[in-house]
Amino acid sequence: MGRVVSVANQKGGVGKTTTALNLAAGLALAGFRTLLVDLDPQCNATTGLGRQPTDRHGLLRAGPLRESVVSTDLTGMELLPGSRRFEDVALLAGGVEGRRVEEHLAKGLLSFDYVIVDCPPSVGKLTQVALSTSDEVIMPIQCEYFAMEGLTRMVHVIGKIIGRDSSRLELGGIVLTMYDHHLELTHEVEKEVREFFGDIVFETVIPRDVAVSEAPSHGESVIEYAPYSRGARAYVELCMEVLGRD
Amino acid sequence: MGRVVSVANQKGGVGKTTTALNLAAGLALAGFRTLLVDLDPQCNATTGLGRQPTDRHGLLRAGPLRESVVSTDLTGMELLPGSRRFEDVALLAGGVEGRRVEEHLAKGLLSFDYVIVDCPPSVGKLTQVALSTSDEVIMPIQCEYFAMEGLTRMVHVIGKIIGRDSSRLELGGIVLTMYDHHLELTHEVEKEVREFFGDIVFETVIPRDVAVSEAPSHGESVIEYAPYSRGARAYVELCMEVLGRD
Ligand SMILES: Nc1ncnc2c1ncn2[C@@H]1O[C@H](COP(=O)(O)OP(=O)(O)OP(=O)(O)O)[C@@H](O)[C@H]1O
Ligand SMILES: Nc1ncnc2c1ncn2[C@@H]1O[C@H](COP(=O)(O)OP(=O)(O)OP(=O)(O)O)[C@@H](O)[C@H]1O
Ligand SMILES: [Mg+2]
Ligand SMILES: [Mg+2]
Repeated sequence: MGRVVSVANQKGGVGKTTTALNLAAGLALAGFRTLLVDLDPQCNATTGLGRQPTDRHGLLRAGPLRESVVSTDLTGMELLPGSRRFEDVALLAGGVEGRRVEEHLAKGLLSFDYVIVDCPPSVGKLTQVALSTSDEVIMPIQCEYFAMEGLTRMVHVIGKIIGRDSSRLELGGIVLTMYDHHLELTHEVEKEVREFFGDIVFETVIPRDVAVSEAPSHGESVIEYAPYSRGARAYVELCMEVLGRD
Repeated sequence: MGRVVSVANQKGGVGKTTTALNLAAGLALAGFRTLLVDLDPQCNATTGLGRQPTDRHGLLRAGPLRESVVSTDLTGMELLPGSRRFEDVALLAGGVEGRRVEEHLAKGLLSFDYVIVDCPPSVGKLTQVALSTSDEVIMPIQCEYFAMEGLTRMVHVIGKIIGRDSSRLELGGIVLTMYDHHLELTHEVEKEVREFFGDIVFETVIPRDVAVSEAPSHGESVIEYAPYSRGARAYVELCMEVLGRD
């Protein structure tokens, strides 16, 4: 049974999709059979790999999940595309459907070593459904003032889910993104986050690197698009650290 | 009756809060009585002005809205603080309560010239309630690949609301944020946005400027924190353009 890893943070634009996509690619390149699940109605993980969102989300279809999974250009990495339809999102998060999602995520993904779930910028029901079926959650944090603000709420929600008997969720780690070592603000936020969260914070930081933001327009991870870039090397290092913690 | 301006975009981290806060400050400095309404459960607009979120959102309290409004350090600019509580957010967006919000936004704010509403990163009910009680919506767009992706969905939702008999909503404009003229990606996105949206896009672009991201840690707008910075000057120019369009 594969490990299900959610990438989540209520704060918008902190690098959730970029981290989920590049982590999935890094794990595939390391030889693990990986599935990237796009749970965000913006469908950025889907379009960032050059694929199309689907009309009806695969997690809501009655048939086996396998039928909704599509290949990517990277061997060993597959994608469960997102859906822009609002009804799907509400269904994914609601009652009976919410349980179908949990069943699919729990049973349907047996053939993968890693399942990486990209979550929308919210702590609402959809993210909670993803967290309650995950083994771990990775939280990207931008090195900005507002970064610390929303974190306590997020950590509280994660704590609640970890506390449930039915959950196997652990905090996988916090990763600092868009790190710019020229900025004092970056160092201030890093110091605060490492003091507050200690060893939970990954050693690896992801630098701000234009190659990272260019890669999605080529439908690739930054590791494939610009393998010698600082952003690509940092994501490869992050993969090694994630593998080391599992 | 004041003009109600919502600042909205489903994409996270594009500069909604930064634009709402600095627009409100710029309008106050130009002599308009301005209210900033924080509708995001992250409460970044509230903490960015050095104020505390409230337990129960002012828009949900039965009493006159005036009682929930707090002053800021800037004369002429007041704040309706946000609430982190999830129940509030769901209530704000739901049935009967949703109507109370509309009543408050429509009637309770007579004493302001401008009401600026900071929305969460979503096109869900809460944002739709804000849009349906607004005169105009301003959409910040980051000069990044994913920026154009979610826009069609957002524009579709706005179009639906504009089409309703009860609405007076217009598209106030699109503003390019975190503009870095050294990056080719920035110029590519700008070209695409201006070709697609034409005159709707403001002439003024907001440059990426560290002073903008430092200002909230001092509880001030960038116009007060670093008045000679490129970010501050751009937000003053944006204010002039918004005033010119009204
Ligand atoms: N290390 C980096 N260097 C430069 N740009 C980056 C980096 N990481 C992410 N970006 C860019 O920043 C923007 C925000 O990142 P991303 O979309 O991954 O965040 P998100 O948390 O998924 O956003 P949302 O909250 O909307 O889901 C994107 O345009 C992305 O390309
Ligand atoms: N022009 C700019 N230059 C540099 N940094 C900026 C600029 N505009 C915004 N920022 C920073 O970028 C981050 C995202 O901006 P902001 O929080 O305003 O976006 P948002 O759209 O409100 O995010 P959310 O989707 O979470 O509500 C913040 O840390 C902010 O300080
Ligand atoms: Mg995302
Ligand atoms: Mg915001």
